[in-house]
Amino acid sequence: MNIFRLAGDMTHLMSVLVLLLKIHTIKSCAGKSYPCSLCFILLESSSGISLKTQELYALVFATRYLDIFTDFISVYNTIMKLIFLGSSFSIVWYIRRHKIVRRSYDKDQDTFRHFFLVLPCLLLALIINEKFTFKEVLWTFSLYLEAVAILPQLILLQRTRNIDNLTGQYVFLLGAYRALYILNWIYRYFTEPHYVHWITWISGLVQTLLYADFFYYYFSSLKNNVKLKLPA
Amino acid sequence: DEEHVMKDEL
Repeated sequence: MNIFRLAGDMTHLMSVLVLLLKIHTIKSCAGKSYPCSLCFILLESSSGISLKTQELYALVFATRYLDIFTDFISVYNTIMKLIFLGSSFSIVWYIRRHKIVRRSYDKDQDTFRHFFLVLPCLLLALIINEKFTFKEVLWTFSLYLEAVAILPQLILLQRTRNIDNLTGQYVFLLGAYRALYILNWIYRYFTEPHYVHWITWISGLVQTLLYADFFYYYFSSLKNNVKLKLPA
Repeated sequence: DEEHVMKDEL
């Protein structure tokens, strides 16, 4: 475990916590006659979180972590897998089923079809994989799908005029996690013998490039001290 | 042990 990998995992964890915090705030604000300003913003505007992206992530973790009960790597590894599985499914549950959280979700803006991402990724995983076995194909599928799963969220951000702070932080943390993983691969390539994983690297690189545009606007909004807004 | 190296990432 190197510092880049640990930092990457921690930013990934933080992104999940930011989302859970957001959901918690929406839940706890509802019904108050004089909500705090954060509650007010979160309840008045749509949440800006894409359910489509969250569902894709749940699918990514479910297909990637099939080995959780068969291969033991470390306690750290198992705990993190359980956290990502548990949090992704509970976030989906909250947005779909929780009375108040569901109301803050803007279904009409979040129109991306899962199908357009899932099917090509599945086909690609069937064609390009390291070993043609059930577990390996699903694992490869999870890599391809993770690479593009952020697209519905980025499209939603572009459509939402007011991006609230937490949603902006969430996407930023996810992008930072990917960028740190690339540094981790570079580090491992030079320090570990036979560390070559083309499928992981290329899909990881594609995934990180998808954030480039967002990063540009995120940092310029920080620099100019204005609210984050993506061009239409 | 190559496979294990790959799967140790999240």
